[in-house]
Amino acid sequence: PRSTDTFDFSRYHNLNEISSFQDMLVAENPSLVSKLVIGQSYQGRPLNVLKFSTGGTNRPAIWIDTGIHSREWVTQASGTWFAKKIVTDFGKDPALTTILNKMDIFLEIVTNPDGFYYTHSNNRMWRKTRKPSGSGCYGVDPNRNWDAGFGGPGASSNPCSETYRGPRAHSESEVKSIVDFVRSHGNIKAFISIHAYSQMLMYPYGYTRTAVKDQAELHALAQRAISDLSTLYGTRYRYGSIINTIYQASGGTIDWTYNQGIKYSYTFELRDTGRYGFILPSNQIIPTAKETWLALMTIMNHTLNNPY
Amino acid sequence: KETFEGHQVLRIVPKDEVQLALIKDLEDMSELDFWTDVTDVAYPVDIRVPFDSLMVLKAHLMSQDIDYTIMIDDLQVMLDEEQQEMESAARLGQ
Repeated sequence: PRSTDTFDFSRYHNLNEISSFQDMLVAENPSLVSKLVIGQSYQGRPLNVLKFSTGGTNRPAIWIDTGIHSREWVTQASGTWFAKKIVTDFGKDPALTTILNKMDIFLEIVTNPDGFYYTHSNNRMWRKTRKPSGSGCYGVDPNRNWDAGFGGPGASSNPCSETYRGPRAHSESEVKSIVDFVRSHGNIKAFISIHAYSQMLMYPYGYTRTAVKDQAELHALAQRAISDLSTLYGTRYRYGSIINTIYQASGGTIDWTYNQGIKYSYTFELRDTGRYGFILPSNQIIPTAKETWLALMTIMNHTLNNPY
Repeated sequence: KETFEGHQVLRIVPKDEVQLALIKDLEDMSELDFWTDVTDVAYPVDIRVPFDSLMVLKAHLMSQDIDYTIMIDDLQVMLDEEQQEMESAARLGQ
């Protein structure tokens, strides 16, 4: 495609195509979108983050990431759609415009580029990061690598496991780069990490049964977000804390972000038709992204209206 | 390129706490790939099962009176379709 207007959002795209899309989006919207490179993957690929900003310095911000588990293709595809949605709706949708006039949005579409490349080239079912050869099991589950109950139950010390936590917290450059970015920014107010599938919206914690101090507010907001999501196609989500909704998992992304003081920390599991799992047909991308966007807007609006 | 001929994805819905525990025990079998995890009674667990493990696993589930459905009959067939669709879309784009 020569522009993001002709980019086919209803198809899956490889890493190069998504990178080109990001560059086009920046070139087309220089006063709103810029591209940050927050680090490098293990194999040296840039960790690109789109910044949507109308100006200001170190404004309060919202972080959204997709694709930390590489085989969850509908998430990278949805992230691409979100990026276009933001530039399309800015100036037209009053709610988004108000958000962007006061806050920045950071969007990392391909959070695990080595893994994503590997799903396109070698193993469509690959989930983890990539590491040098030496054993049959190359990589770490980046959603078990955060310094939040690291090494506890719900993560594996076996490198061959799909939930291998890595040798130490933040050992994965894909994780450490976000950690460094979040810390250096210091003003991120909402952090939303998007996975697929099984239709859930969750808040911390995953590593402990201790309720977060903001549980009542996070629970009510999750309920509103999934209610708004369901208005489009009637898609039903479960919601609650990670440990109560899905399983005990230590070293998870949003447990760390919440412990850093980011109150509105959420993680999604996107659409599940019950027939395809990770091989969700591409005609499901846009419906999935559209309904998810409604929930994202609910969370972003709430973040804007409830400063802390 | 790794292929997945004959791999099936089974969807298991545990009926009670006993079945839940039995399914959870399967997580120790490294050849199984849990697409969705064991959470609670009545919530589905999806497991990708390599062809070589299918017979044994299905027999085990039957012996424990655990019902399952086949969500994906042959994963590689679906991956081939996905690949063809991507290539077709790329050609159209060009």
